[in-house]
Amino acid sequence: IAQLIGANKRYKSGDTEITALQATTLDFRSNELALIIGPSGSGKTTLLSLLGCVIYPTEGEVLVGGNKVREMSETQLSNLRLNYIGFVFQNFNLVAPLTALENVMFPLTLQGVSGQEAKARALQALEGVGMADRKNFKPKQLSGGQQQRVAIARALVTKPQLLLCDEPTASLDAVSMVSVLQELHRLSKEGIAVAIVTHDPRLKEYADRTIYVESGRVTDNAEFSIH
Amino acid sequence: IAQLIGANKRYKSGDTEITALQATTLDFRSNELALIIGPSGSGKTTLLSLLGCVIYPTEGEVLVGGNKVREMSETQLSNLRLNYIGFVFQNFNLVAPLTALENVMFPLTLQGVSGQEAKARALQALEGVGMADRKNFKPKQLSGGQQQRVAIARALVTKPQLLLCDEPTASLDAVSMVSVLQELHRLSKEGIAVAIVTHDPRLKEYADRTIYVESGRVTDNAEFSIH
Ligand SMILES: Nc1ncnc2c1ncn2[C@@H]1O[C@H](COP(=O)(O)OP(=O)(O)OP(=O)(O)O)[C@@H](O)[C@H]1O
Ligand SMILES: Nc1ncnc2c1ncn2[C@@H]1O[C@H](COP(=O)(O)OP(=O)(O)OP(=O)(O)O)[C@@H](O)[C@H]1O
Ligand SMILES: [Mg+2]
Ligand SMILES: [Mg+2]
Repeated sequence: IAQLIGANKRYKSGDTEITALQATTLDFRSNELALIIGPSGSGKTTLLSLLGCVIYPTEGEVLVGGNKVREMSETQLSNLRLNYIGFVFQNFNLVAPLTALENVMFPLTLQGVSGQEAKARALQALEGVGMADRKNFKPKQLSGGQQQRVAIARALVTKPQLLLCDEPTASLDAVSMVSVLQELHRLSKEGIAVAIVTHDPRLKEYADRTIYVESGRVTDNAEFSIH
Repeated sequence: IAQLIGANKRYKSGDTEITALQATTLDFRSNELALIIGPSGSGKTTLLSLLGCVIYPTEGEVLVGGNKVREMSETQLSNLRLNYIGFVFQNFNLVAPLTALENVMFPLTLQGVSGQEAKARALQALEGVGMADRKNFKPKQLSGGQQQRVAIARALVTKPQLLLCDEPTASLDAVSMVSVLQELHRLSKEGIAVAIVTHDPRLKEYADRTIYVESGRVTDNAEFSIH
């Protein structure tokens, strides 16, 4: 479903150069829920953003759905992001003037789904994360955990093949966390590839695979424990 | 140091009225580290925002430093927020165009501290959270956990009497979390009142007291376990 081949990421800030991710070769497969763990600032969000075509590698290749991202046009890339990839950002990225329902409908409208169907599917996605009763609230009127659950519903509603989640349970209590993880686990068993960045030890029991990142270096199937 | 006396908070949204927090009487004392736990959307951030004079109660009173907040002028309130209270917001609230160092210096400059002293104290606060090496980076160039640590340094640098933290470790790995909590615990033993909203079971061992919030109702010294 998605691959990195010798892909790295460097940033220039003033006269210093930061290597956020060293050259990495990694494969994400369907039917698999992978956790990405590691210290703060180690490169986890960078890895996820490369896979999600949010940022581009300094060197090396990223392939999604078998296509090299570097060779795709801007239109092909935005179609890929819309129809193939679901992304839950670390800071939610909800659109402030839109209600919870409108935020979840938004990607469906972009896909050309009719207003009526978009509303029904968005409502169903909000119910799945326990947020139907707050559908007419705007992000500013929602708690941190409620905003996070709306962001999760928005990433799931387009039925992506590749689901990338950046700390999706950081603002959630144990009950909400379990219901979100059960849903993500169910989806991965139905065929999609799920990658989750987390510091939360509670997530270990849902994972098929653990990837460890430290100072930009990636170790696959790490026996590291999240403590 | 801070008290709620029969304080509640209601929001009107369209024709519905939401009670974010029911009438609550609660006291926060110096030399104490209190945890505030409870499900997502239960009213924890609302409770913290009332104490921090970020929002005002619909009914009842909030007292900080012995003064009724309702009877204070705008100038007295902004002085109270600047000199008495430190706040770590759930979404960090860093000022985007400023570097990490400038963000931490900002409250000191408002207090009238000289540029040189402000820089030295800000640098020390950043070192305390392991972020001195990223002092010239702007929030967009920092990872989630790095931004969170800068927000913690900014709340500590003014040496507040009352420190209010909303999920201060949600984006932190175990090592960063331990160093932040040890610092908060040390400060509470030196005399300040610390209140921390969290879903993180790892924080239990640092707490003197646990306050449980559910559907706007507050139970003090709750035997609830964070699991
Ligand atoms: N401006 C607002 N208008 C309407 N309702 C609001 C507003 N702000 C908060 N609420 C509601 O008040 C309730 C409590 O919110 P609060 O942010 O205190 O929850 P919380 O316990 O901090 O949750 P979390 O753990 O998800 O951060 C929520 O149900 C939320 O929808
Ligand atoms: N635009 C940028 N410019 C410069 N450096 C950057 C930029 N974006 C990220 N970095 C650096 O790259 C490194 C990796 O960041 P990344 O966001 O991937 O970390 P992370 O593992 O997700 O951390 P956290 O757990 O704190 O969210 C960090 O040290 C960060 O300072
Ligand atoms: Mg990150
Ligand atoms: Mg909150």
